[in-house]
Amino acid sequence: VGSGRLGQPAVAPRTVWLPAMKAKGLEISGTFSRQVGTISMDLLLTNKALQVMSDFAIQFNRNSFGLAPAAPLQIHAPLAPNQTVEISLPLNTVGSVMKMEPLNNLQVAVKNNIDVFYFSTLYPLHILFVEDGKMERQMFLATWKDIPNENEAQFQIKECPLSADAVSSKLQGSNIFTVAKRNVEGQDMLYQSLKLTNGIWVLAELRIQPGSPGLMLSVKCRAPEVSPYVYQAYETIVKN
Amino acid sequence: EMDDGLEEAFSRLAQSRTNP
Repeated sequence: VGSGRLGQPAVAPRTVWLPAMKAKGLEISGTFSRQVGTISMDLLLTNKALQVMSDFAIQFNRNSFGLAPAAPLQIHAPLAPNQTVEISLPLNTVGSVMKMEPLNNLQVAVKNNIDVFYFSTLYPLHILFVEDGKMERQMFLATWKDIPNENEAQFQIKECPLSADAVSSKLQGSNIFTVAKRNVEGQDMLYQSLKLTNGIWVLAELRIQPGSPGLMLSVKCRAPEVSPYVYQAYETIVKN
Repeated sequence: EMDDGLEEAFSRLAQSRTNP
């Protein structure tokens, strides 16, 4: 799992979301990915109990961006003790919306023939970055000017010794688009846009100083509470 | 010519951000 190649979407390695000792022997590990417009929850289910597991189902609580399973959890045969099954559950964003704290928190219920189990996980915001997130240049300039300075957040991305073009290409693989590039006094400045599945636009300026290993990210958005999660996404993508 | 205006506007934006 994971891809370090340029232009490929960033995918984090799976982590354990539900330890077997908390779920009567059912262990669930997972990660999230987005591939050409399809969001997936990529799961490994392991039966660490002494009995067979069957009748699996999954449900999400209401969440900030309406993430919901787009299909039932399909496990075709009962899961024998010590058996593991790998599942890619397609998700959509047309579920019920309720603002969560943190914003990217997802509460999940999984049922089998033994019981119902609950866990929470955090999803990376970039699974919500849509493919048509490149803003028109004129619109970008107008929107940048229009969003008040109080809505600008700045972040440092440390230790990323990549060129402007390499960073731009990596980010584009996860639907962060470079609208314009300038070089001022030796600094590369990238103006970038992205759009979330709920239609929120995010504008960014990324500064790259040749010879300096860090990047400076400025984020402007009409919904500034998303900015720290956008920064986290940048971190994950450029370091993937 | 319109695109030249946009090019110029981005240059001004980048300049203003570097030397506010």
